[in-house]
Amino acid sequence: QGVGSACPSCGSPALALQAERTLMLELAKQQILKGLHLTSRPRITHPPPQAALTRALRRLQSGTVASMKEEVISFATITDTSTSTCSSMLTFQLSTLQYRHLYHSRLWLYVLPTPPSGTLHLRIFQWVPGRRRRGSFALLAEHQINSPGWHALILPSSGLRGEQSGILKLQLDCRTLEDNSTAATGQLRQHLDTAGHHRPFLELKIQAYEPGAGRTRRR
Amino acid sequence: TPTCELENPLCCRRNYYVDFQELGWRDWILQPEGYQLNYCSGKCPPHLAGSPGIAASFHSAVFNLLKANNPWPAGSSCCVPTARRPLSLLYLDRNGNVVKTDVPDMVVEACGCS
Repeated sequence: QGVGSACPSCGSPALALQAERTLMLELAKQQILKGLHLTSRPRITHPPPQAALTRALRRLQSGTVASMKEEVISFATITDTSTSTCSSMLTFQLSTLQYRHLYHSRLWLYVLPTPPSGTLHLRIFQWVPGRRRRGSFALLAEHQINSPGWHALILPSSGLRGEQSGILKLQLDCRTLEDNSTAATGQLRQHLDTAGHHRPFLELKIQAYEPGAGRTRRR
Repeated sequence: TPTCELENPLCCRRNYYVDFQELGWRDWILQPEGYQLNYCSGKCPPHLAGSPGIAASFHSAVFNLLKANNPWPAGSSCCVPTARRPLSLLYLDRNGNVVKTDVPDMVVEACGCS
């Protein structure tokens, strides 16, 4: 209220406007970080491409999120496309799912037009790390896809377990009946587009609960 | 609850908008562009004790106790938030994932006297 007047609540002299503004901005930062359970603001080193971000945000349901729940969209980094995108390894960096209950997960993929006869048979495996760097692939889901464009493939939430570091790896394996006959020639067609704004992403719904809440519930 | 005006010394809600651009946080908070960091300010004279502006029955109970016991209580009552609402945020986490969450009790909606 400008210099000279006193604070109506505690009587101390009111702050100069600029000092009050600085104090309020600092309070806002603390309030938001506390509300998001963060100790400091995140440093974004690789922001997702704007086009992919815009497209993905359309998937998030509008309206408010139920309390203690979060919706997350995580973009894949593609490794090991080897011969075709149909055998891509999709790697996701998820802040550890520890202390959180995942109750809804879908993998969004962009399917290219397949030959007129083709139904695309798609299998999704999760890379499960083992001891001494050995690991194995666990089948998560199988889908038959009959049309091109974006497809939201439901994954069993109970099956998805990020590594301690929060890394989640999904291996794709897709083919059409036609591929089976041409596989010998090695000309596997490209059935998926995983580049640019057709980058695959995971859509997750997470119930955030505090450590030890499970015990409380059991009791 | 009255919104604070300059000449109003009594308990009221002061509206205070914070733009995330001014915090330098628009690179990781995608939506909204800012939020109301409202707060409560003002005097709470005895006759306003317990008048949170939205639950008058509590106020009348306190007022009757005041009248029955002593007109001038030793303690004073304070101007505090009595209703808050959540803030929906869409932000990028440290891994570049998009997170949408509702932060509870972020925006003060109403003020009253304790």
